[in-house]
Amino acid sequence: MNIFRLAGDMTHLISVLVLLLKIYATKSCSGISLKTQELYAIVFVTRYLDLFTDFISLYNTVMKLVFIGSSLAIVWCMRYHRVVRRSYDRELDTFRYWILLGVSFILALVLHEKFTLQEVFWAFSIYLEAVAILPQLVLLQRSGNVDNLAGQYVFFLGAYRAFYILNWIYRYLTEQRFTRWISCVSGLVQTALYADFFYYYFISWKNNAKLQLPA
Amino acid sequence: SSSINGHDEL
Repeated sequence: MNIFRLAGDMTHLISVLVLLLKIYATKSCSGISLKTQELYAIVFVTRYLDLFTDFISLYNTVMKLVFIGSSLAIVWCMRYHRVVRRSYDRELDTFRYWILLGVSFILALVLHEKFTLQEVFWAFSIYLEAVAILPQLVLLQRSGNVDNLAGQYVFFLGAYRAFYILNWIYRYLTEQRFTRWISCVSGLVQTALYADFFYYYFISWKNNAKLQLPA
Repeated sequence: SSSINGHDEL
């Protein structure tokens, strides 16, 4: 464990807590893409198949349970909570995410570390996570200026993977045989997708204006 | 300690 990875995990945890806070406090999920939340639930379930077979550390197990639990709780809330579900932007959240699922799965069948069920699903979850934010970015684009909690959620989510890239560089420099090409390349693509959002987020923060994304 | 399948990251 290094400081970059810890910062990344904490930032990731903050992004989930910000989202849960927004939904719980305001009983509203306007501006949040259910499709992105469902993709994240699939990412965590398919990535943590080793939850009960591999014990790495208490921290690792607890964080896995938190990520799986919170992502499923958010999806449940947005789908079935009688108050929250009314504020879901159903007509704006129309990203055809089956494409993302299909492409990620096919890519995982071709590119993986070992051809075992667990490794193919692990690679699938890595590829899927890189593109899972797309429905949310499209929704932010369509709904124009975002309310700041939705913007903060995306900001922390992007920052977490940027910290992980620093972690991979650090591990590559300090551990001889550290190679995680699948994670590194996918993580770079993921962070790049946030780049334009970060730009507009910084501009709005600098001008102390509401976040305006070009339609 | 990295796990059996080497994935010790979240």
